[in-house]
Amino acid sequence: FSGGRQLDDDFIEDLEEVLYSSDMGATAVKIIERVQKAYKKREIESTEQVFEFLKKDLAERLSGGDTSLRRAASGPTVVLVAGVNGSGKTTSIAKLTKHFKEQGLSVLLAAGDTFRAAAVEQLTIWADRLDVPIVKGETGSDPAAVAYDAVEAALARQVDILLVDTAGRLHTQKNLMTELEKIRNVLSKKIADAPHEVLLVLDATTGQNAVQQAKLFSETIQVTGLVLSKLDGTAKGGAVISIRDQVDIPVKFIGVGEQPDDLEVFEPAPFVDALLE
Amino acid sequence: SISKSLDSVFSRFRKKGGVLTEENIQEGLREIRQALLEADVNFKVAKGFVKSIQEQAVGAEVLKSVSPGQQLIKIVHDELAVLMGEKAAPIQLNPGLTVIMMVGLQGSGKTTTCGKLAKLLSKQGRKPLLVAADIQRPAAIEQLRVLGKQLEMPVYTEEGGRPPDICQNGVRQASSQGCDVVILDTAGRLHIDDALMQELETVRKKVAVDEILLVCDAMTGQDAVNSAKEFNQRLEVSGVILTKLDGDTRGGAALSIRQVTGKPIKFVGVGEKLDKLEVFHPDRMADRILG
Ligand SMILES: Nc1nc2c(ncn2[C@@H]2O[C@H](COP(=O)(O)OP(=O)(O)OP(=O)(O)O)[C@@H](O)[C@H]2O)c(=O)[nH]1
Ligand SMILES: Nc1nc2c(ncn2[C@@H]2O[C@H](COP(=O)(O)OP(=O)(O)OP(=O)(O)O)[C@@H](O)[C@H]2O)c(=O)[nH]1
Ligand SMILES: [Mg+2]
Ligand SMILES: [Mg+2]
Repeated sequence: FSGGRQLDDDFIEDLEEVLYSSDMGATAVKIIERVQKAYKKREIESTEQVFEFLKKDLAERLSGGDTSLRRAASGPTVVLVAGVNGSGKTTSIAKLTKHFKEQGLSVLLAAGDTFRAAAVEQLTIWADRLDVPIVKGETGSDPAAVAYDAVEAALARQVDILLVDTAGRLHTQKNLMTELEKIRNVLSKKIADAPHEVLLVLDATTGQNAVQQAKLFSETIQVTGLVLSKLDGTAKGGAVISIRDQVDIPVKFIGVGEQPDDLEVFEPAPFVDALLE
Repeated sequence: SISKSLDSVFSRFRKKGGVLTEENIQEGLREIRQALLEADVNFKVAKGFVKSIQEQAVGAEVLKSVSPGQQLIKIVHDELAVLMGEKAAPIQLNPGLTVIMMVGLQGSGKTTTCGKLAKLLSKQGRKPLLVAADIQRPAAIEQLRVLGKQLEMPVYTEEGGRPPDICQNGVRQASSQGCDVVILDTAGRLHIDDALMQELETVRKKVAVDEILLVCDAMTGQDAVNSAKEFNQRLEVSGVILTKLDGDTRGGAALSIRQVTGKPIKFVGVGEKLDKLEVFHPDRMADRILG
């Protein structure tokens, strides 16, 4: 063998630490099995090669989804944004707005959080700063009604992209998940293929609960992509490995700060490199 | 559940009685470590915890009345509850003015918790003043204003000041408003953002803060130790509030945060409404983490 230790218990323990510490815990057992299988087949011959193997293996598994947003064949593209409380939905919408405007597209915002204190004000400030129109309703009004009005406005104004913000909610709150489903249904009734994208915003600091979030949000509104926010912190966001493994939802964007510029299109390889550091 | 898996692990020892030995509890300890990791307890914290359980469990007489698995669970549960801290770690309330500062990562629930704490303290006969010291997040000041209005409590705000001065000015005019508790809402920040962490240190220098409460999201994973450690090292927090426990996260971050800061978890947030703040129960948290 070319230097390096063999896959003994101590090495496996070290490997476990790397996997668990980056929040890949839900898939750690499977990943270690793959490594041991590759080792038996001589695809890996030393511990140095384990990390090279894993970088390729995990990057491949995170690839292959469509990282671009699906556009409507004609008319406005409708993007629904959802996620648990405080994950970064509203700020991610500001970032996506800038992202689309830089591509020369026109954007309309829907202030679909009619519940939380100053939620509408927060998105309105972003709309003003980014110079895009916004559709809002009264605080306490039905968010589905705001969604309806927003689609009407999007069609009337012939905007390219409609971004629909929603209130934070826990996937365990059945009535709120039903409310979210209703919002989605309103969008799909008004425009044939809408929503063209359903983005779940996940906080990179979240542990394995992220997998449960992805499952339940997906069951309710058919999530098409993840936005992994707050990756500028020290959290690695490894839960997306388990999410791709169990629910097959790709990461489309990552959030790396609090300003509209702080959005990047997801790239598996550098993300996985950081995961395995 | 952990009790089922430990029972099955120990099913072959049930008839033997005798003593818990290093050999016969190895598999049980692995199950316990797995349960902790599934609950998002930090890897190193889980490892250390299991080691301390092993030291306590080895040599313990297996009681005739319970299975070895149940006995191991009791050792684990009791140790977890002890680590979670003493039951009621109340807010340190002064006879005169008490100043409380909320700090934490972005989106953890600070602003909402300011409102909840104000409501709780007013029920205890206090007169809170909320201070809007987050000047960077769009509509953060407005968010606290709305909560203040809902609670019918004053909110101190300022145009164009820096947070340390806003906090100092807010505290200075608290008693003129007849208030005896000041709750400072600060902007969410990364523990690795040196400038913003220094800003909090500056608040502490300028204002006599009685309580610094670290507000943490209960669904935080392995990173909980990193941020909690840094906030504590730089500010010497006096307590922790764990939010969003109304979800289904096991909340292992609670153990990690306790282990790395040694500070008490004083309250838990269990909902978005302003009455959704409860006193922390260490034994209930232990049950939840073990699943
Ligand atoms: N550092 C960092 N902070 C972020 C990022 N994305 C969002 N934030 C911050 O996280 C906090 C919460 O963001 P919001 O956009 O209000 O989150 P939300 O999901 O809309 O919250 P609710 O509507 O209350 O559920 C804010 O302080 C944001 O500035 C990111 O990528 N990096
Ligand atoms: N379900 C639930 N939601 C909560 C709880 N505490 C806060 N929230 C929600 O979490 C989201 C973020 O709360 P904020 O109070 O804005 O958080 P913050 O820490 O002030 O955010 P920043 O100032 O941007 O750092 C909001 O949607 C709150 O309603 C809780 O205990 N349970
Ligand atoms: Mg929002
Ligand atoms: Mg806040």
